[in-house]
Amino acid sequence: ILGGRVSRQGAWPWQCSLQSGQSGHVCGCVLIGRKWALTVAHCFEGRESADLWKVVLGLNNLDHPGLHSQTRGVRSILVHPRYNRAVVDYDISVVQLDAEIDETPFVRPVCLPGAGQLPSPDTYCYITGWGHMGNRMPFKLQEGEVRIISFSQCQSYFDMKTITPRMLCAGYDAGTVDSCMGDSGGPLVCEDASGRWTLFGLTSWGSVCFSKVLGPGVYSNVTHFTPWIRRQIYVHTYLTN
Amino acid sequence: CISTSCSSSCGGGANAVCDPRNNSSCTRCEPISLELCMNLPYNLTSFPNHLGHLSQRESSVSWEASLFPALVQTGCYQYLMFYACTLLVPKCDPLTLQRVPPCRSLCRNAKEKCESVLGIVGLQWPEDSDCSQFPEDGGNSTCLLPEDGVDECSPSHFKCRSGRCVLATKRCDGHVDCDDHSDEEHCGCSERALWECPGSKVCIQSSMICDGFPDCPLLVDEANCSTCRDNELPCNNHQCVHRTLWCDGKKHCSDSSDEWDCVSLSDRAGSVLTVFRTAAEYQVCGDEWNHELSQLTCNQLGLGVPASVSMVPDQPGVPGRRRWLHVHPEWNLRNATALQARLEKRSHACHSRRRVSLLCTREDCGLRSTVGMYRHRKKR
Repeated sequence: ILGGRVSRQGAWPWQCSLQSGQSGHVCGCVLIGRKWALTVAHCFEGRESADLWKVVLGLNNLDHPGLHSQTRGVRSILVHPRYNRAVVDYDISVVQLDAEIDETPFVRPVCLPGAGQLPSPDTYCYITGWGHMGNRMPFKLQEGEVRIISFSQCQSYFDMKTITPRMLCAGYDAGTVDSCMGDSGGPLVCEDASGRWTLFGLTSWGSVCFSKVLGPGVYSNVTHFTPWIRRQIYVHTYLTN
Repeated sequence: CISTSCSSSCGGGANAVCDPRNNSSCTRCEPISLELCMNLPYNLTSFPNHLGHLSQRESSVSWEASLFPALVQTGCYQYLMFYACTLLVPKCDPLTLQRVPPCRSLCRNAKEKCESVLGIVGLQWPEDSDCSQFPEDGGNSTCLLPEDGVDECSPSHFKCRSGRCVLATKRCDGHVDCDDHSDEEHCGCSERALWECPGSKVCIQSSMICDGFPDCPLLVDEANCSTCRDNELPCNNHQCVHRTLWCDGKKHCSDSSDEWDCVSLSDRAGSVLTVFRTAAEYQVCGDEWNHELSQLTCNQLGLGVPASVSMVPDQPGVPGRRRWLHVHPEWNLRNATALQARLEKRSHACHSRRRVSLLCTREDCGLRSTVGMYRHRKKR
């Protein structure tokens, strides 16, 4: 996260770290149920096998998991069948954990958006992750406040790519607070009046965040995929025959 | 060998334990599959490449694989794409199994003409491609130079009439990208070998027709995609499955769509539970209903947990005979199965004539603990 700050332990209990073999942390992910998490499809490029991965929750410092962390294996990886690597469209995956998590103040699921529920432009929301900070990779979970950018305004930043309805933009013209490599799959969450946080985006792509190329970050639009997400959970919970 | 699991003699059983003393590199040529470089004057490559990638897969998702095609659009160097491909998928000589590198002059030309363009946006030239590692052309080791006819654009580009290359995704995207506007000409669907959605100007790939995902405004690309018999129904992927197999709790469509949307809480009648079985709508008799089934229903619908359940008397004089489903006597012996598999039809109607009505409420989510927020109240 560029332009962010270290987050307090337990501040984002749905944030998880998707880890693989010797690489350690590869991507962010988001807990949405006791056995379910979301991340982006491009994290699995070249490493599609579930047994290569594990999910670590309740983390703050990547280097010192601490007492509150929980680790689960991955039972299945459900990449969206329409994921398109060339234009990074339909960039989402459902991850089924191999066992339920124990809900604690440090490990809790985030809410999924209702049908058609979208954050309005100029709403301020949060992104979190252990991704590149422009000069180094952090150990401690970073958080950054970003502003939701309208669809049309976002397209004006990216003449090399097409912004599709499956995408959501957030950040600033000057790219001062932005997600970066290693944040992929992590959450963009917004708080409602009742203090509940809802997941509207998954960090997906953007300009090269540690260059002078400016502009916002692009997130997978979770609202667009909520029916698909619920269907994957239903099929893999109740139709296992 | 480079990777941890290597074949003992570059052809023996894979995953043999590598002998640390055996550092022979297992080189073999493989056909080029990276779309960016499918129009090169050679078609065999070998890995690792000059950028340290261990496979074409890794190469295809590398940041160089998106950097170079974007850089080609600036027209900074005519043979930039050719040079990029000699790095991403180096030529493999089928006789010697050796990699053939680009000549130093090709590297120098590309770097001198394009490095400054990257600098404008604060990016560096890929450091792995230091030109001194490549042989001088005309020396005693062979190296690659662009032959006549080498295409400046890759298959992932659209070639403007002026010769410029722009990314294929920009063709007919409504924005003029070619200096001569040719990327926004002849944008009819058939002119681009695409299929035009009836009643709209939307063009889609022919592979998207009847693929289970609606793409055309009126969903016409997913209409008339199957010819099922009278006693069958079409799956989402247009397979045909007998109607008696629908919503029985077992997958019969290969995409499991015969078991989608089998259970619903009809808002209009105050969240009365409705179950579709053999493609017909049923009410659920409340006589043997229980709390576990309420929990299962809310969870299966992704609506959280039961908030309230009530047994609603059947409306008298409802047109047509109402259909009833009853709780299966062994409903609890079928774990991990959906609600529709725990109900059964019976010859008789529902004795109490009461239907199940259920309200679910979202489980706790999105709440942050205040743990640690104010743990230490230090007077300041």
